[in-house]
Amino acid sequence: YNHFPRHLKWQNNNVTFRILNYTPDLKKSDVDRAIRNALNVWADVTPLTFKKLHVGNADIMISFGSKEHGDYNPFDGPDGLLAHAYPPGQGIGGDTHFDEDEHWTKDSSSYNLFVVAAHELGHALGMSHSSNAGALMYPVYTYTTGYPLSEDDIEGIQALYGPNPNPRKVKPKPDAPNKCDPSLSFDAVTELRGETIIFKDRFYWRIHPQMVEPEQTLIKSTWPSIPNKVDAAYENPEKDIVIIFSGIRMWALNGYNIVDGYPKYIHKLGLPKTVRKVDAAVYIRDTGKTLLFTEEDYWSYDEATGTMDSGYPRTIEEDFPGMDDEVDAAAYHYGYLYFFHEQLQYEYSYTSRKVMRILRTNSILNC
Amino acid sequence: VPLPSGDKDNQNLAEKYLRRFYGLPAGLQGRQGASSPFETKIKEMQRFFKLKVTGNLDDNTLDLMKQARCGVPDIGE
Repeated sequence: YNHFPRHLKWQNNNVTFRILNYTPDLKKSDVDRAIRNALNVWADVTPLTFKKLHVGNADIMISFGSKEHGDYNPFDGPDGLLAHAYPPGQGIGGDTHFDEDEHWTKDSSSYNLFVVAAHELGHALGMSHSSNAGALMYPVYTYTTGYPLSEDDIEGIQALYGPNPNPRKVKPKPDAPNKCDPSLSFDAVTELRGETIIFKDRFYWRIHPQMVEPEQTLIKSTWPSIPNKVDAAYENPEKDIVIIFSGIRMWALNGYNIVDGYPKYIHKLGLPKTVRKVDAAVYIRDTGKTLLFTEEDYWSYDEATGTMDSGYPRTIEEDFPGMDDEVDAAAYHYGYLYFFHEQLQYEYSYTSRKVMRILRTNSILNC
Repeated sequence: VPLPSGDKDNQNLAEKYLRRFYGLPAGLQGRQGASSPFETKIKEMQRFFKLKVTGNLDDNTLDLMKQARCGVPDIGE
């Protein structure tokens, strides 16, 4: 997290606010509720209280305007700049402006007013931008549901004002995973049109052969309709689709689009109803089979016939000697199977049927 | 040599972005060149967003500049 220079903050914990005008995109009551809920997000974790004024000067004056709107800090029309706010202080200090050229909504269909207001009011309280992609104070807009503050945001605002003396139970979002954390484990790994996609918590890293530095992004900002938690994923390059598994459901992606008719239940593949999640999945190009790993067992699915091969499940230990007995994620490259389990990665030769190397999981992330 | 128009648009977008969010000085002194203010500010932005710090206006950097965001600067005042 970051504060503004000199750690600007309100000296009085009882802060006043006033909504000067309203966007025509939403009912007045929806705007009132979005602003009140956005203030409550910060009140939940600090001693701050927010009193609404209807006349006169308030600490935080909230308004909607477009292009040049009176502060010599013009907006830019639709998209791009969504809003801005000034750090605590006299006059324009704390004031919060929303770009009327955006379309403000109560859901994920366009820019969600509550999400943007919670971010901007963070500035009005003294928070500057965070470089943590999971933080509310990250500069780039990302639609999110549930309590919007991450641990990073809470640490930052409490460094200014201290904790709430009567804390209401809040469940902060976990910060973005650190790719070079030595104990890092993966949720799922898949290829996607020549890139490698690694899922972890609410995020994924995208590794492109020419791009040394993996790019971390929130899953929801690329695929809003798949869950925040991915258990397994694999690409069938012949069909140009990626299958994403979460719980007992699976989604098919064609590039960045969800294929019609999904999600489906994983049991459609022929897995027994006792299976409640797939831990890892990998398509073996040389055989046309997809291996599906659950706990200590695995299944072999024939992509051409769309049926499960007979004689399964078999145990991982039996068929992949030297491997751990469970798998978090799996990938296949040029005759080698890469099994990820906790912070280790096993390079398994499919031809000589043995583990050739054991690496740290995050060595694939250039750590 | 004049930049091809697509690059020119991207160059302008980048300069506007870096002026607004990273305090790139306005006018010509912000232009290209090794260790120019432009390159310095690009590196500052890449460091902030944990991108590969190249000082070049690569695709990743440009993608990020085009995303909807807050109007408050990322660095300093």
